[in-house]
Order: sequence, then C-alpha cells, then structure tokens
Amino acid sequence: DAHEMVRQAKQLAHATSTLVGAIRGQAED
Amino acid sequence: FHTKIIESILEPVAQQVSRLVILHEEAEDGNAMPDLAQPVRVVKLAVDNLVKVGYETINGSDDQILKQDMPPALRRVEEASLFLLDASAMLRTDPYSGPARKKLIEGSRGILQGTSALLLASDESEVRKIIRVCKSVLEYLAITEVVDRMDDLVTFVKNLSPVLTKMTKEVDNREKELTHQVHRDMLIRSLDQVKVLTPVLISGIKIYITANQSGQGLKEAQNSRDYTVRKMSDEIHEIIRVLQLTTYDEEEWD
Repeated sequence: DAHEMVRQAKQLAHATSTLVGAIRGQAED
Repeated sequence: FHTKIIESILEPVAQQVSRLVILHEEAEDGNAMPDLAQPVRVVKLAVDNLVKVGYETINGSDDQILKQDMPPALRRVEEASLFLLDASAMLRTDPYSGPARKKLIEGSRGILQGTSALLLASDESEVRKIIRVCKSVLEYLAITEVVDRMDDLVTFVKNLSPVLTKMTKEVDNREKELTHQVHRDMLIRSLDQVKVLTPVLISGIKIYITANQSGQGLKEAQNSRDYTVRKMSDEIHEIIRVLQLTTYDEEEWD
C-alpha cells in the first residue's frame, strides 16, 4: 500500500544517497 | 516536491545527485573510483523491494490511472539500477573508466526520477481517494431538494454527517502535508466555509420544511436553501480543484 511504498522509497533514497556519497569519495553513513 | 513526505524522501538524494552532476561536468572527478560493489548492491536490493511493493500496489488497486502511471516509473528505477550494476562491474576492471562514470550518473539520476514519478503516482492516487469522498458529499448536497419532511431531514443529516466528517478530516490532513502555503491556505479557507455553512444548510432545510407545511414563505425558504447548497458545492469544487494542483501558481512566481 501507499505507506509501504513510502517506506521502501525512503530506503532506496537513503541507499542512493550513500552510493552517491561514495562516488563523490565522501561515503555517508 | 509538493508534499512534505516526498520532499523529505527525495530532497537529500536530489542534492547529492545534483552535486555529483556538477562535479562531473566540471571534470573534477578524475580520481580513481572506490569499489562501489557494496553500495550498489544495497541500492539494487532496495530497488527490488520497491519494485515488488510497486507491483503489489498496482495489482491490489482498482485505480486505473495508477495502474497506468506506475509501471513506467518502476521500469525507470529498475533500468537505472542495472546501469549502476554495469558501472560497478566496469569500474572493477578500470577505476578510471569514463563510460562507467557516465553510467553512474545516469543510474543515480534515473533512480531519483523514477522514485519521484512513483511517489507522485501514488500520491495522486491518494488524492483521487480524497476527491471521491468530496464527490460523495456533493451527491448528498444534490438531493437536498427532495428533503421535504422532518424525518427525511433526520435521515439526510444521519447520512451526510459521517461523509462530511470524513471529508473534513482527510482534507485537513492533506492540507498539513502540502509544502505550498498558498494551496494550504486555499484548502483551509474552503474547508472553514463548508464548516460554517453546514449548520446554515440544516436550518435552511428546516425552514423550508416548515414553510412547505404552512404554505407561507415557501419561495424565499427554497431560494435561501438552494443558495446555501450552491455555496457549499462551490467550496467543495474548489477543494477538489486545489487538491489536484501540484505546481506552483502565478502568485508564487510573483
């Protein structure tokens, strides 16, 4: 449902942020 | 991003991606890439989970627009994750690979755009649910004219109250979720009007019923009741219109 989608999107956004941080050589927690 | 939840999810990653694009464009990213296998795996796993939930949502929904809007967004996210996997594999053999960097940027951008489209499609579907509630209030208002006895009025109020309460609650929650202040104010104003007009409507119907029985002042009572119905309907139509706005209007640009 919409809540679960938001939860999964949040995890993906966080994972992507971490990845992009790593690409920039500034891996984030 | 027009809702707080979408903004809170996407804003940080949007900033990260745009900084990455700038770095790439300024060619300041010429150093060797670190091994990205692990963070790419985490992204791929998160994409798989999101895609799974996305298709479950599509299958469980009877919203035809959602069924139409979500698959391209899911495909965009999936394709983007494959770009990232490809790039990670390419970088393992050549940490300086230019095409791999391009794929990383395309992949990150694709995840952002796909997730954004997905959340927007889901959000629009939630808005359509609220609009359905608003429309059921409109349907009740449309039958006001057939209420010409006190027991009809009791039934009318009994039926209208829960739908009106539901509409008020959902529009109220939605308003709090919006990032655009002008839209929030418009919803608050129209909702307040509906709240003010509800008792006016009930008493207008009562006056009409009394006038109908006594045969005195019937025309005025009818006009007054119909005027209130029209005012309430106009406000609900305005709520429906504002609920569907996602882009900033001219006032904001000014």
